[in-house]
Amino acid sequence: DEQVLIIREKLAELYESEEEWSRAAQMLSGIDLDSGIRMLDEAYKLSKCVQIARLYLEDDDAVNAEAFINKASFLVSNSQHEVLNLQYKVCYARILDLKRKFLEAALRYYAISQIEKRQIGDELIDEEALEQALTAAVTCTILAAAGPQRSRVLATLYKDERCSKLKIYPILQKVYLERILRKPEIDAFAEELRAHQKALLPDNFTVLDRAMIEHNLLSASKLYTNISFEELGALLGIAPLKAEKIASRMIYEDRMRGSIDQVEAFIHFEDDTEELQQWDQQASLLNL
Amino acid sequence: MDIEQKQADLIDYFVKQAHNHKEESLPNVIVEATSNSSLFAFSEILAVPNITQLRGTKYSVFVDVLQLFAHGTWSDYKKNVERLPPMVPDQIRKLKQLSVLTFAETNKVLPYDKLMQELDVSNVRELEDFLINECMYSGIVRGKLDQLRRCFEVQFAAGRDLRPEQLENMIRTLESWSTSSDNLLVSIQDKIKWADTKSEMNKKHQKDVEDRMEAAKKSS
Amino acid sequence: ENSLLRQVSSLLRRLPVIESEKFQDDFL
Repeated sequence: DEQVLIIREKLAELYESEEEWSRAAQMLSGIDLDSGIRMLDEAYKLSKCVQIARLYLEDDDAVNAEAFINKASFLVSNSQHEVLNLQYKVCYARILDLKRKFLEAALRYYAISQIEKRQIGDELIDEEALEQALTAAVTCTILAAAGPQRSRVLATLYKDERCSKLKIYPILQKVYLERILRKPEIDAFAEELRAHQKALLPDNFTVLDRAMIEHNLLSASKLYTNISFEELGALLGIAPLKAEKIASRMIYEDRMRGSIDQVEAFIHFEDDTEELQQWDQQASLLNL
Repeated sequence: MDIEQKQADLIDYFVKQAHNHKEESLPNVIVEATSNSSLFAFSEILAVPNITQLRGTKYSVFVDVLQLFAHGTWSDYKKNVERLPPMVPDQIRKLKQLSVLTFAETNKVLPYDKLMQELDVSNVRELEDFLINECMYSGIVRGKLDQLRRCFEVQFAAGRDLRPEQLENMIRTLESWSTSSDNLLVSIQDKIKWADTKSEMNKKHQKDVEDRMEAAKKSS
Repeated sequence: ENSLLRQVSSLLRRLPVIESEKFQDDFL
């Protein structure tokens, strides 16, 4: 077993040097980490699981990476190895990102970006890496489903001074302020995205399209009391019926308040606050 | 009030510019001020002596431009287009933004048709884009677009420079508001007093009834 | 002070803050 382990590790090294990531991962995953015959220490097991997950992630293979990160999650809580723990966190965030659980990924990327130590073990944490993590957090938040949860994360990011220095800041600002995003801005944002973030979905929209359409729909709900399907479609750059469908799903999921009049082909954006409550909300006028 | 904070520095800057420039370069200062995307107030600049002294000179027409931006609308410009210097796109946009503020002074509900006519916009999409991008997103106006009723409901509009004759109306509105508030407070006080009195009377009546019941029980 | 006048003008334009039958009923 000892010899097989050494051979496998050496072969994996070779595959890695040739950038054959998945093959390297497969080579290492053949090592029996759970065998009762040999006692392998927890740190070694953790390092192998994380290493395999990282290799699979190089090929954007979230499924296999997740399998090994899940194994690692049983070991990481007892681990004192700071470098491994950090690598585990980064893998986890990337897996969530690949699986399009964008809000969760954003929160994990954000936590990574807030690391204060500049040296963990032998690894130096440079500012660029932290900036990348922060940018990834912003990107994932923007791609996440529009709604109250996303709004909270957006607020956190927007108020973080570090974000104002990022290249992605202008779009973050617009998304946070719930402003309509125009095509040139969306195209510029798209250039910074990875393949899975622009992947085609069953409804023939890409991940990016859907995020942008939902955001713009929510922005429209702040500007309009009501809008026709046709105008909404024109605003969102999609067919009127698709606009209606997306709006109805968002209303159904309670991510947007409103109602749809299919007879008149209008969407009414509702603020169903009671009259007296609305009047009370104007109390600030007296202060002014 | 955000608008005032945002433009306070700009006003200071252009007032200083107006103080420090000679007559020949003041038209450029005026064009720069009226083209600036964040400046919507011009009274302070108009009040600078260097500017008022342009009247009667060959640059007098630029004072008219400044006056137009302080109090006028896009329609006013069109009526005087031969007399006034041609405007750059930034000035045209600014004047149209200011026109919306003027319309909002007298009406809270602005019909699309009137806006399209006044702003020389040919279709609803173009009008709404203008109201969204140039008015709402620039923070000078807050409101809701109503496509069914074809109107723009204004909730907030930044204040334009005041004309002297507007002051009296403002004072009257403030007095009326203050009087209504006072009357309402008096009315509420009266209602409280009435409620208290009623409550006392009810308690007394309750006690009378109970006393009579007691007396009746004893005598029987 | 021009700035103050503009602010007051803007403030007054917001009145009345609500105008609807439903509000009148609730208010009364």
